[in-house]
Amino acid sequence: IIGDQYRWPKTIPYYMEDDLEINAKGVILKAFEQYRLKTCIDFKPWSGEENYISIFKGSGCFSSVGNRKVGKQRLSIGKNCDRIATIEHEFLHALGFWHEQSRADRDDYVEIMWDRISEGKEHNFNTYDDTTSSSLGVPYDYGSMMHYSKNAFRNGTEPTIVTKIPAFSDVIGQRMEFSDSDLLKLHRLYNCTKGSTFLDSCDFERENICGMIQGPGDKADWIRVSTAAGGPSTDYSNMGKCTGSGYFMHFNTGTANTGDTALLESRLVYPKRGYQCLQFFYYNSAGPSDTLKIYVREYDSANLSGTLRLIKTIDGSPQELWQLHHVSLDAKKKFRVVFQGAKEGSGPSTGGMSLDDINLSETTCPEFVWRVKNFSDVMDKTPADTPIFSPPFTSKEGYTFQMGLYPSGKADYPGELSAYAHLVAREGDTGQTWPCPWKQITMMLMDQHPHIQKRMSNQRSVTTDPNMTATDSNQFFWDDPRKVGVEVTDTDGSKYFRGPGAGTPVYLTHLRAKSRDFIKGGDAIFLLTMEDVSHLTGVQPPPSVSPAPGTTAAPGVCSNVECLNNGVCVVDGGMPECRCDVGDDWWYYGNRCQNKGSIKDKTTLALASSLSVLAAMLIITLVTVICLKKKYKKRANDDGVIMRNTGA
Amino acid sequence: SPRAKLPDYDVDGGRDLDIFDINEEAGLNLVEGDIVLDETQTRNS
Repeated sequence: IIGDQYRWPKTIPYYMEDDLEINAKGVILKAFEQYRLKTCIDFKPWSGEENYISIFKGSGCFSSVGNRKVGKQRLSIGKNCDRIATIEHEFLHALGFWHEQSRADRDDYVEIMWDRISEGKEHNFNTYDDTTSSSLGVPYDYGSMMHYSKNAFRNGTEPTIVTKIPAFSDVIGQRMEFSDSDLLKLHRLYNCTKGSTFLDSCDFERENICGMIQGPGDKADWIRVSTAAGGPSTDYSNMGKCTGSGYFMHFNTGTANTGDTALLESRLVYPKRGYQCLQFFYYNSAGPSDTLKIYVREYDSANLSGTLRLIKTIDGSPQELWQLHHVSLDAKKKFRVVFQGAKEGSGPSTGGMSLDDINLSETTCPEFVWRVKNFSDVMDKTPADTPIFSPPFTSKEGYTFQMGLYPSGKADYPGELSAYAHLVAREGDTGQTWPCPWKQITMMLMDQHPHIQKRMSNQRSVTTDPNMTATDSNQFFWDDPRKVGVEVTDTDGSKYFRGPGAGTPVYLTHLRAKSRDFIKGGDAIFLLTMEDVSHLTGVQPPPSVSPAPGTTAAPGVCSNVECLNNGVCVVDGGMPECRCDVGDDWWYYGNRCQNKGSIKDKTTLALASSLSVLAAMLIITLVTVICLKKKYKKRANDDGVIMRNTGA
Repeated sequence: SPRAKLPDYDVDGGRDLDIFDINEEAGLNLVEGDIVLDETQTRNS
């Protein structure tokens, strides 16, 4: 939408209303994280700003376009809207974006089949001319998450939108993630230069290796290569598909001496949040006792050359594949990530350690990785309505869960991937509360693009509501799997109980699953997490009781300050200050919130002021009239005298 | 493949509903399916 008045500040205040579903609240926070990772847009809880977005559970998913400057601007995330792409879509509206197919130039790219549109719905296919809407110099994007799908508002079975390039017919209407063009437009509209939480990414395709350096004091080097004796034969970014490209970093342990180390250090990065996730692909063809260690080298005024701190040792026997690794970091000052390869013992004369597709961001790491090998085959050969299951994973709170995937879809859903989350329990498990309270399970099919900001992964989340009962039953759905589940035998012969699954039969179409980098080297990677979301069952504190960021309630400073009428004492610039309670049409004010104001008082005051001014003006007018009258009367009398004298 | 004692739960009600389908089912008649116009915009329209 054209007009600077419609822009939000780069940090948008939000308020999550109480009526939102808990799962929706969790997914909204995930959507915010994607905005932070991929754009300069940030979100903060509303702390009294004049304009903010109120997210509520309306009867659907909807938003206004741009900042309407109405104070509380409503954005609805209703039933079935709790998908990350839906939430990102609605927030793109709020940030100032119309739908992609309403661009002024859309008729160059798609044909609208007017006779196939449901009666009365034709207005949904309007366009906005280039005085109202700008495409910001970005080409028409069939892959935009703001594009309708081909069947939108149809009256029968034929599509309402036909793409001029037929190959894009099933591309339009994607609801996975921001496309590259969505992000480019957002960057241009809001003058973004970088993602708020993004730190670094490298696929080693360029000779400058993204500013990474060989560390000091080592005996060997990491070398940029496109193939390595002993493996791997190709990189991971391109899998050897592009001639003249496809590089990775390799430490040849075959030729190194026992005790040799090689340090590869990232460029300097500047953390803001104090926690990071390092993600990379690692190919280990070194000896079984050789190790890869991850350090951070942290800098401050006392350590100008930096202090090394070990984070994790990656060991394990060599494997003939690129393995995905996640390492959680906790750097709070300027730092580099250091990869240290160490040849610890005698090993094979060829091979070594290889790194590719490194990504560093200030986000939390996914907890569990489920890799499905030969995924195309699995999709093609698994009979319909037949699930495969991930291994059981145990969260840090002690609950075990697993993902059930129907590679050929559940019954009645051919051509789809169907995905379900199940709780798991073993005989003898103790310490859990049943039914399982408020754990959000997220199942993400990872788009394995080398650059984290360009990934369009597909994810769905479900949340364990301890009060939910099963359909046609009074049993709690998320109760102990030993009560509501069935006993199954694991591949190693151990037995466990699997509870019923919650998820969707339409997780992703086969067509989309075979697009982008969802399958790479034949394999698909699912990233699974189980997070506690019980804190989202509470109410978001309204500004009157929520100190603004940068101000903290300090009992010492505030102990002698009494704020009346529900006011809250905060410390601002070292001084205690009362933040007063505010309602829709009333407010408290004064240094101790001792006075009450209201719109009624304001109206009375305005009326009284107006009447006073009116009265004063009347008095002045009367006085002026009387004075003028007297003056002219006197002059008339004087004139008569003169006339008489002249005449005489 | 073992069958669960309780049936699985489809969070989408077993249907692939896009934003516009959800809003249509809810009886909403919004601009372009999911856009709310304010009073000034409505008058212009």
